[in-house]
Amino acid sequence: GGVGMPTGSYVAPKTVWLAAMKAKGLEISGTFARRGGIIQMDLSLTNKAMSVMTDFAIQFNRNSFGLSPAGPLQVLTPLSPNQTIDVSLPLSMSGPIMKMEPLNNLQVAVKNNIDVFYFSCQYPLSLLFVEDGKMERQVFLATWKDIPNDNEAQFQIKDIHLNSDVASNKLQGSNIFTIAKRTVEGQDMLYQSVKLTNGIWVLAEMRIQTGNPNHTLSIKCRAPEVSQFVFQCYELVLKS
Amino acid sequence: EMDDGLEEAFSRLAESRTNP
Repeated sequence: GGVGMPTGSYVAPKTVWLAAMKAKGLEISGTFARRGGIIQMDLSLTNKAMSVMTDFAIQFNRNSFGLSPAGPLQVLTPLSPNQTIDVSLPLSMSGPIMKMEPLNNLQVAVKNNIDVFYFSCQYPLSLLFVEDGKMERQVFLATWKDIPNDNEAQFQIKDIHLNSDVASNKLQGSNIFTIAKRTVEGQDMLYQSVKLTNGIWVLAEMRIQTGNPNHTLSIKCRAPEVSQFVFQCYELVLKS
Repeated sequence: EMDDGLEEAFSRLAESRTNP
């Protein structure tokens, strides 16, 4: 964002989640945003049918982190043919939980006066990274030692031309916090923490070598199934 | 002093990760 824009986590561009040809003329594109702890689904609804659309409502299937609408879908006026409206749906994390495959999958039902339509979309796990995710240094050291090596996953983040301070600042904007930095043999080692809305802590070490655009990310977590999704967020944020 | 200990512990962690 530019000067004066509210800060928040990385927001992906909207993509088409429901194609008009599969939904009797209703096209839905969307993305997810976290701004100051408020989670939202940002939607664009387009009427590509010949008649007016009314009576919109939305429902989520149960999902891995209990994501659910915190209010109704506010489409206050009928949607005319060829009209698009943007709607922000506030979300809460207090819905029913069921582990999804992939973990960040969300199944959505949208209805209007014509029919009910279903689609799936995936949210970036960074939607769940809370603002108080900076772990105490002492706790980090103890936890890092305590989590078994089998729970460590390693990833390559390729083609990133940022030094460690810039990378660290960028990540902090998405609630990935740097706790310590050490330089060993020309490599900057960043120790970082992330806390998910459900209380899961993720610990990370990012190695940045001067002149090498490929960084090594090691992730330790007691729930190792989240690691690859945290890695995806690093890539998205650092490449944005 | 306690913080010095933490600083040192992070240095040891980084060293051990670079030269296991």
